[in-house]
Amino acid sequence: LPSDFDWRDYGAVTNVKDQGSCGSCWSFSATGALEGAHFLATGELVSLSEQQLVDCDHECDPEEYGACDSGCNGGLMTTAFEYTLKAGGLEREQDYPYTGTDRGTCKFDQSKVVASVSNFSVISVDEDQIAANLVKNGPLAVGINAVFMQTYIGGVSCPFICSRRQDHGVLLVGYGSAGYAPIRFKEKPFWIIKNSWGANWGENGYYKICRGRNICGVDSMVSSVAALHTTTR
Amino acid sequence: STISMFEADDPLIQQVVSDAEDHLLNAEHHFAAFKTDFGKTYATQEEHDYRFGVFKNNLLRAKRHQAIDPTAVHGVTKFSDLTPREFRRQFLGLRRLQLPSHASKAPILPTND
Repeated sequence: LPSDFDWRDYGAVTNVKDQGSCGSCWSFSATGALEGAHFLATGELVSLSEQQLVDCDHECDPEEYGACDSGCNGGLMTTAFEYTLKAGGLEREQDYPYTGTDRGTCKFDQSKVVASVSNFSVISVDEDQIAANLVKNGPLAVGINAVFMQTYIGGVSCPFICSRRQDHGVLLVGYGSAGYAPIRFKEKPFWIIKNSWGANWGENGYYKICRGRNICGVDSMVSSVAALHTTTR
Repeated sequence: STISMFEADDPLIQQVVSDAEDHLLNAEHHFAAFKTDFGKTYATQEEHDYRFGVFKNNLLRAKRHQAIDPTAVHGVTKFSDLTPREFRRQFLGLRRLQLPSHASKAPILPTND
């Protein structure tokens, strides 16, 4: 594995998006992963529609009654992949643009699908496996506890204590080997996370969190998606 | 005024008093900058005053986060006028993971070389 890796350097990551006042982070995490997978499959970077997931994805977890993807009220990336697999794929952002509300009806047009899922999988809680899957398969959808993100401005977040109960969906796009941690007198490795709160949050929309001990649950809920090699219009 | 001369000489007490005064003196300045930077307006004076109270609490929270998370920079963000509950309700939305048994597990990849 390389010591440093960032999918942004390879053109696999779209610009930072803004979910607005809507708990649709799960849809941004899912589209981000599929955008990366589609890039790997086709060489083409396409911004995909979160609104399609917000409006049309009501996929439920078969193991928990009532746990369904539910627009601004929340969802889960793996069930979003399941929906995308069943629906046939996602439209472009520009064909089905984001509105930040879930009060609209589903306007999915299958003839406008540009990216499709071939399969998806969950990755074990093992940082080397997460890194290997990231490098091999593209950006990964991850869950994280966001309590420190409300006040985060920059640097490598490495809190002494942080709950591992995930409440926010984000996209893992890379890692670095040496974020300087002056108080601990050593260089600390970190994950590079793409968020969906706009470019005026964090480090141009990105968050760095240290690696090594599943901080804020970042290693616990990681999923990878593979895209079909489709031809676009 | 309740601090005795003995206590006032204590550097720790001085630091606490100084921090509290700094906080109160700077909060209005920070809130004004926050409103300008993020284009925030409030419909009524009551709403404005309430949000200012929330903002002051978040300044203290950012300071606590800075102490717990010293390798990052914590401070005023566009969410600084939201309570933690409002922040969770409006900007977070991940359902709790019930790892689906039908989801395939990624094969173990080699990580040497």
